[in-house]
Amino acid sequence: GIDCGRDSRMCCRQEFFVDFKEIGWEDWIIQPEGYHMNYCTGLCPLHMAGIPGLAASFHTAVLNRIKAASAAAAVDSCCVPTQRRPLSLLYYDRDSNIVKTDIPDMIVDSCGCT
Amino acid sequence: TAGGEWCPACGLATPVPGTPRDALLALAKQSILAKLRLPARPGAPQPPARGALLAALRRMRAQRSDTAVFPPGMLPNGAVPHLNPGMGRQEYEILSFAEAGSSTSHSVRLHFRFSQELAGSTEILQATLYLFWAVPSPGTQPVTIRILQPDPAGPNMTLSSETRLEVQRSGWTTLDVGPAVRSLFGQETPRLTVELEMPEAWGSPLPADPNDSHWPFVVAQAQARTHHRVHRR
Repeated sequence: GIDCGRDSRMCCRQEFFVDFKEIGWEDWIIQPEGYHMNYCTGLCPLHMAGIPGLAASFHTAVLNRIKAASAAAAVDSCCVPTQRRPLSLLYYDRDSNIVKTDIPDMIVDSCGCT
Repeated sequence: TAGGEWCPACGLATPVPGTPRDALLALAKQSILAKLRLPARPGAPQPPARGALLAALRRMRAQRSDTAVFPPGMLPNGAVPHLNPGMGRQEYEILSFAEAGSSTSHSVRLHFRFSQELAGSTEILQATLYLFWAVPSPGTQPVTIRILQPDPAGPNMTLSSETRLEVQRSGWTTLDVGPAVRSLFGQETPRLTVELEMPEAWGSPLPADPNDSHWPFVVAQAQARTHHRVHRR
């Protein structure tokens, strides 16, 4: 997958970091200092369906041509996460117990077209 | 998403480029609280004393390294741990410090509270009570540890289990309180009560100074309960 640049139009990963200080949560969340709430955005034209970002191999390039030519099924393709990882949190619960947990699939590492 | 599309494939609202930062911050808060099953952020916490916290973390690491010394997959007694049936389910590790309850000249009650959100959405895998004995004089001394349960019929407490120890010198003791905490996690106010009875000469096992590093604590491991799963054929 690729990361969004300033003028990216195609499917890419947009980075977005939430600093827990900024939202006043640093008192009950011990670690980490923030949350990478990255998200996927951008266009997924038909010929890019199934591509994790831009084509890299000859085989994929040929496949694209075939798909672009056969506009039979004008089906939209979505820009979605293709790789995610857990968010490890260490926090105080409301009884001031210390709790550690790994929330699965919370951080988007890469995006692609369905 | 302010009119943004709803992405069928990933079930997530796709933020429209240029979404205001505040909306994204609100989405981040909502996402974390939902995953932690919290209706709202907890209030300002009362952190434990630094000394007590460091001592607890050292004990926990020492406990964990004891099992790590043995080849992976093999317990000290040679048994192979059962594979966690809930592989892939979200797991929690909870560190709860004692609250001092009523006491007499030779006994004291300790309370360990667990949040309703965790109790309602997880099941206990194991829980261990850590106690430190400061023995004033040499020689073996009898000590009794009672786990008390709230009496459904009234305000009193009923005895759930009783353990007698012979304490010879100062040091930490651990006790498995998994069954007791497990049964608590089905109740309205999950609070574990432990009664300690010691020789009269010892006085209270609780350090006089709450900043003391020998404050009793419980470490529990829990995992998310499985919801009723509907399998699409």
